Amino acid sequence: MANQKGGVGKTTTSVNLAAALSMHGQRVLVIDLDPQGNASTALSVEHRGDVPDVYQVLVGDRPLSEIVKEVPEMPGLYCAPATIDLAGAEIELVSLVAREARLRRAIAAFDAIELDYILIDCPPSLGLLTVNALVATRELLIPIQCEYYALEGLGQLLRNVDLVRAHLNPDLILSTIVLTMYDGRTRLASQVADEVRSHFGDTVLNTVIPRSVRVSEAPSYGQSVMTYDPGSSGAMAYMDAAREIAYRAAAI
Amino acid sequence: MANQKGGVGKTTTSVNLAAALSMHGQRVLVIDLDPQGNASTALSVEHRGDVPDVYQVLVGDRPLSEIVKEVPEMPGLYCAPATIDLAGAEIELVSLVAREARLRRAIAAFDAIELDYILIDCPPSLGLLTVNALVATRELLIPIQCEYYALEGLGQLLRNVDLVRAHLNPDLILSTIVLTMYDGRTRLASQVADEVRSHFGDTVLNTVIPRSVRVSEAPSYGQSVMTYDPGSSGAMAYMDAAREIAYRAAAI
Ligand SMILES: Nc1ncnc2c1ncn2[C@@H]1O[C@H](COP(=O)(O)OP(=O)(O)OP(=O)(O)O)[C@@H](O)[C@H]1O
Ligand SMILES: Nc1ncnc2c1ncn2[C@@H]1O[C@H](COP(=O)(O)OP(=O)(O)OP(=O)(O)O)[C@@H](O)[C@H]1O
Ligand SMILES: [Mg+2]
Ligand SMILES: [Mg+2]
Repeated sequence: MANQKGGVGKTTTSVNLAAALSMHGQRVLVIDLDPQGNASTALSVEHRGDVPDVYQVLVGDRPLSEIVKEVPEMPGLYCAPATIDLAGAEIELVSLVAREARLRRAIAAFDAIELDYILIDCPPSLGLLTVNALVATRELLIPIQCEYYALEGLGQLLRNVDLVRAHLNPDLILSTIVLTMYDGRTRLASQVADEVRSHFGDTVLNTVIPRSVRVSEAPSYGQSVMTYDPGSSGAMAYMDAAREIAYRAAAI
Repeated sequence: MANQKGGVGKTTTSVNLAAALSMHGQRVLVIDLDPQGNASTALSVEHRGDVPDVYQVLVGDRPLSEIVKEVPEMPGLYCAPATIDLAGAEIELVSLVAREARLRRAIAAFDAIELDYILIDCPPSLGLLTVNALVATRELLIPIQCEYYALEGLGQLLRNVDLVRAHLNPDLILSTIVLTMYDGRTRLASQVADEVRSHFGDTVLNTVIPRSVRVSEAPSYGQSVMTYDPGSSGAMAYMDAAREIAYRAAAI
């Protein structure tokens, strides 16, 4: 889940898609690569103090299996938390060997057989944390907020994706774009949505995630919107999006 | 204008406060430190292709006076644009001499006598671009979105501010907090606002910026909301906020 534009719904989409997929019986791991630890918070996984976290995996070669936690009351859903230590990782990684491939190696060493999905939530930048995610994955999912600035940084993101594919990860594809915070009352939202669909065609999910207060309230209860308010427009949209992604995965 | 949480209104606040201050006869410069160049876009200042930009000032020692442009139809308002080249600056700055103080030196060499305000729009990270802004300035303004994740990263930001004050810029103070995207219909917004006020007291502006579609539409016309829709709740709130900031500045 990457997009260097801030506040577009990377964390919200990671958390709610993961929850929706796990409610369909899938086994899902969310890796929190954002030093702010928003995904860890939303999934009620401890990430303050001496908690073993993704920083120790990337910089300290600790096995991923030692930091993965079960998400309370959500069977089949796991989270690898991020603590504040991760804030120093971008600078510390610059001088390490194989700095771009540390997450890939950690996932390869992890007994991931029992998992159906791994979702990686990235910070709003194109630094070494996001590069580690792009090297570790086969599919990139880009959440795009239906607001004017949304299209401005896309070119930069796609150029970086091409660079990673050319030099570090030939399997990397942009598989999915999700339109988020769509506010049907504004012309701006439909203009942005139309523009994205005309550029990216079928890569864009049919399901559009509406702006919904219940979505933004859920993290304050340490829950995904899927369990906080399953009947809300936001929860139903994320359930549809999860189903669409699962069908696409099955078709590959 | 700094906050590593993405999408909280850093750019929107920089642009609209700058416009409001210039409409009161103040001479204002906006420095765009975000490689996405959203502030440059909102102010209709060219920032694609070979435009001289902030990257050349930070990494190439080009004088700031050579890149500053007038904002069309807004007398007294100027912008130092950011192009995509700035995306490489964080890594390139790591190995340069006086890497944290490059912006401060550029502003010191700039004939800023005629300016009343310089507003620096930062990217959503705590890397060397934001550090350059914190070293170059006396006053830090933090926009805080009235949403749950807003409080999560504040501790990290304030710790970094303390580090900069201790080692690089003893004059740095957190002077102003602006509450943004306040949606009166939700309990969450008032809960976050109350929490911020109880933590930070008078540092928080009395003026709260409401969520207003007209604010998010303005950049698609290359305007601030101040000229796009002066009667909107968003424009009036930014006008009040500018007045409050000007009174505070006069009182110092
Ligand atoms: N569909 C939605 N409806 C309403 N609010 C939403 C929706 N999706 C996300 N939000 C809210 O918008 C804000 C930004 O979302 P989020 O934090 O997920 O974005 P992000 O891209 O992860 O941000 P960052 O760039 O800081 O990592 C959050 O406060 C979130 O609760
Ligand atoms: N008061 C408001 N009402 C409605 N929409 C707003 C308001 N303020 C900002 N927005 C919209 O919210 C989005 C995020 O705002 P903005 O881009 O200014 O945040 P930012 O902190 O600069 O983001 P980044 O972290 O990417 O730099 C934009 O699409 C903007 O138009
Ligand atoms: Mg996030
Ligand atoms: Mg911005």
